[in-house]
Amino acid sequence: ADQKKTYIVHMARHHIPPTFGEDHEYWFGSSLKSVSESAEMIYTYQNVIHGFSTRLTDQEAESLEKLPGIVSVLPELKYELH
Amino acid sequence: TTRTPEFLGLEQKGSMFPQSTGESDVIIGILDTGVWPESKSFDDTGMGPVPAAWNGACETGTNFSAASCNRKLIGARFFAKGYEATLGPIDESKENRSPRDDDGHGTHTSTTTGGSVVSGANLLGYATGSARGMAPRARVAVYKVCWLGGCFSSDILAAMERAITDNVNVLSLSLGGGTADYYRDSVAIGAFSATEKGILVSCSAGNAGPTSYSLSNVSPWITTVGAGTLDRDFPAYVSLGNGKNYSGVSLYRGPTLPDTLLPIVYAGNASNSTSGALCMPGTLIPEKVKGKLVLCDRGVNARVQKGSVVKTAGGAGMVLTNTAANGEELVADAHLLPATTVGQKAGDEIRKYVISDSAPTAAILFEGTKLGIQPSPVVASFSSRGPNSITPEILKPDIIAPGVNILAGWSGAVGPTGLPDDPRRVEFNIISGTSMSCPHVSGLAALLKAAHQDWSPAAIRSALMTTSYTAYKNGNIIEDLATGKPSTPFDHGAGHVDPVSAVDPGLVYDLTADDYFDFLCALNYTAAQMQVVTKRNTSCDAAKTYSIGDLNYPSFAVVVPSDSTGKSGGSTVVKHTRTLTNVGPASSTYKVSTFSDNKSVQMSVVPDTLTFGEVNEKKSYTVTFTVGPMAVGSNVFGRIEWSDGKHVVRSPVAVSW
Repeated sequence: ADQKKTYIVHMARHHIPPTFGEDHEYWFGSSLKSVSESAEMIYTYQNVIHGFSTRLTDQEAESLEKLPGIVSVLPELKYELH
Repeated sequence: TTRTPEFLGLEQKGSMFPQSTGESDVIIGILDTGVWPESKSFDDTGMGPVPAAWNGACETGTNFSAASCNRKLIGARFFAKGYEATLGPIDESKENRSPRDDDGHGTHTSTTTGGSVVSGANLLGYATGSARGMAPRARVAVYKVCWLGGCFSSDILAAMERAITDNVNVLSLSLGGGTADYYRDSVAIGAFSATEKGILVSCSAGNAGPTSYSLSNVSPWITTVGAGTLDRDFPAYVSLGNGKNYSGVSLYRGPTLPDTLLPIVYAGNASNSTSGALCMPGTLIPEKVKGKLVLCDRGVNARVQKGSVVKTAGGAGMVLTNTAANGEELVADAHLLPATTVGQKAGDEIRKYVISDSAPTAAILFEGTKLGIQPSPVVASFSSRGPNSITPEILKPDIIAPGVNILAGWSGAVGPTGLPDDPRRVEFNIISGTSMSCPHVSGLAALLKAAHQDWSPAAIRSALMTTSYTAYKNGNIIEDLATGKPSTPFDHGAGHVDPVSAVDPGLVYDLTADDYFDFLCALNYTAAQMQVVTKRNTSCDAAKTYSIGDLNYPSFAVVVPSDSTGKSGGSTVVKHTRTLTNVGPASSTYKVSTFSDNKSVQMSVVPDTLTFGEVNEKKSYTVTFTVGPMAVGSNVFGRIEWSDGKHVVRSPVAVSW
């Protein structure tokens, strides 16, 4: 349970709290820091999804999922060449 | 690639494509293992300036600089942060932390889709010819997302993000990740955004065939590509001491075997391992194989590794036999020692002889490259098959294209077998997979985009699908190599791609992102699931009736409900509506024909005639499927065709109980 895994965090673009203005990355970071002091964003995404990827424990992922504006916290998948 | 341009009719006189002027404005993005920029297939001689819309870059990294790109290879990026977050820093003694391809797969796919013309291409003398990508004047941008340890979805999403902002027109992904629902599948999610922005996304169907329900990349906004054979083979016969001969295939080039027959031993009898027949590393007893041919069973480890294992143990050569899992499919390999691959039936006969004869002998005779092999194409056994496990009402794969024994560019970092102990370096390699068929379709989509710049991704896919063919010139249906029988739409989708016809399809089934949104509503997605895939803040309309069957898809998959409410006289009635857009002559009249391979499925189409008065005019029709009772698990196939006498707009039909 303490082991960190990569998650892709989908956020609701239109639910950004007014305090963040239009600074979505700041909102992403603030949401992340509220569940994990040590977690860092791997990527932020604005076009393909609205959100970011990060390393979290299962517990942190569950906590993040409950925050306002979070649509989904999905574990990373591994793909293979065909 | 060599041969596929001829096989696809692209070299025909009068083909529209050679005169297409917009091709150099089309940019194909490839997510793969990177690129070997020194490949002659990236020669940019005669290419004009990079399109003004291009926002991409040539990223620097280990053994890769901005100078690695040119007017053909206009972009190269790498995405490793997700990979490194999981597996630690990339070991730069083993792979380049840059867009450089250490594997070969990415160079193969990118040159297949958009490589320049290279004369005299070959692999060790095999498949010689003029090699070219399907869209030889299109621009290529490579996004490296796959590393030694795999391809991670956080990197794939990041690459798709950049490809969208870089302004690619086509995205080609020869990778997959099983059968996650769309809202869990990063490729599907990324492809939705790309499609919404007018980018056609072509993906490989997977190599998990011939098992049913084995497809990857099945979302309706993705073009899903299965694999077929060419009319080319690389025969290498096995001649046994009992006088019998069996055909096999090989790409071996090197010191030949003696002219005399050599002793042959079954690997299972030359090993202390219970799985010795597989020729796994360290399992063969050198004293029992030295100087002999070794018969190995296919499976578990790589085919070329088995040859390496035999060579290391002192064997003189190898006969590799398919098992039930592969049937009669013959995939050629550039083995490190004289070796050939035979089908299951031949392998069983050879095994019987080798085990039962007191002093069995054999020889391998290499015949080089043969063209004109018939029948072709044949659906590859490995090509993944429908039904679609996520949404059975969407028929997948969409189409098949050449994917067996394809020659294309290769990395200079690795030999043709990909084995660490292969010291050979080649400019081109021959490999197989739906990874190879996907970039064929990506390149052809680029040609269509160039010829019809206003067409949507769905229109391009529709043109490719409705003009594809399902029968040989003699009228027989395209065979399935797995069974030797006629293939079905679950194997070949709409059929084998025919780009010359696709450029002038007459009518297309168009789709927008809004239609895909409605499709997700029909799946009863939750608001969160909808938002993950579409990023939209809007929800499904509670007052609206959504139907998966009404997605304006160029094919029909009817799933007969077990508790059908539309019963009429013991039959089930299912209605699907479609809309056709006229992209042919302004004034045209199309009449419909329907075909079903079983009386249990009756189709009626209303109206049965569509008259168009102008270009881009849309007309709708409804198909009523009247379906009789059949056993659960039964399938009936058919087709619906619209024709004006010149164009035939063909849709496959699959009905499943």
